[in-house]
Amino acid sequence: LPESFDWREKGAVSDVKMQGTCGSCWAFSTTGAIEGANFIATGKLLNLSEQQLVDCDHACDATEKKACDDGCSGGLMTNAYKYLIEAGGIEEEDAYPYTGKRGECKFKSEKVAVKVSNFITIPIEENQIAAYLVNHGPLAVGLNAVFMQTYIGGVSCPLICGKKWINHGVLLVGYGSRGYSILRFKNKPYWIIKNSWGKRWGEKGYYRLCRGHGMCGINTMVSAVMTKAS
Amino acid sequence: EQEVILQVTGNHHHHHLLGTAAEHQFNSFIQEYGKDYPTRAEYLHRLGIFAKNLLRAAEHQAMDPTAVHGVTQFSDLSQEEFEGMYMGVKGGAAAAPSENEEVVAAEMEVGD
Repeated sequence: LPESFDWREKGAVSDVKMQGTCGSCWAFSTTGAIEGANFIATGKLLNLSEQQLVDCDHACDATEKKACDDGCSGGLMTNAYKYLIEAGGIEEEDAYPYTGKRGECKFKSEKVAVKVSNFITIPIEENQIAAYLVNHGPLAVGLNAVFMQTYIGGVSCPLICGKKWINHGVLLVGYGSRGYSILRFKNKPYWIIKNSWGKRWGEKGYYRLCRGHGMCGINTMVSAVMTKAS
Repeated sequence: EQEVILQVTGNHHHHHLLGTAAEHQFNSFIQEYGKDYPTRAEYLHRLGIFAKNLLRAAEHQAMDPTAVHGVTQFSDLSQEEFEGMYMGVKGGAAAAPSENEEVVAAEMEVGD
């Protein structure tokens, strides 16, 4: 594994987006993973539609029957992959633009830009996550976002952060090895995370979270997606 | 015998945060993020939440010294409002992959 890695430098990550006052982070995490997988497969970065997922995806988790994708009321990235496999694919942002509100489903199969063929969940060991990130592209992840409301910058490495209550979907785009930790007087490795709260939040829309401790549950809900040419 | 009259309503003209450093920061926040509150009562309500969030940011800073915590665009939202408006992963702990039926990826060689 390289010491540090960043899919942004390779052109696999679209601009930071803004979900607005809508609990659609799961949709942004999903599109980010598909955008990255499609970039690796085709060499082209497409900006994909979250609104299609918000409007049209009602897929439910197989074991947690109440965990169904429900627009601005929340969802799961793995449910969204299942929906996209069944629906036939996802449209581009321009074809199905984001409104930040749940509306009538306007999906048109003839406008599909990327098809999803499969997906996997990644083991919780963080070196495995790094290996899959390097080999498969940006990964959809869930985390406990309790420290993100007040986050401005730097490597977040809270002394206590609940690992079990995952409430926010984001995109893992890379990692670094040398984020300085005042508390530990040494450089600490970190994850680079793309958020969907606009560029004015965090480090131009990104969050750095320390790596190697399962911090805030970052290692517990990680998935990669596979695409096929439409 | 002198009766004591207890105040049971909010006195909006003499809110305890008015004129404080917290209100000055709140006004800077309003300008920076283009916030607009339709009524005086809403302004005072958001000021109260903002002041609590200043304390919360200080707590986060103490708990998370390697990052910088402070005023963000979400500083006028209570934690409950923030979670309701901006977070949307369902299932919490139950959604962990080990409890799902999805295919878990094979382990890769990462020893070196």
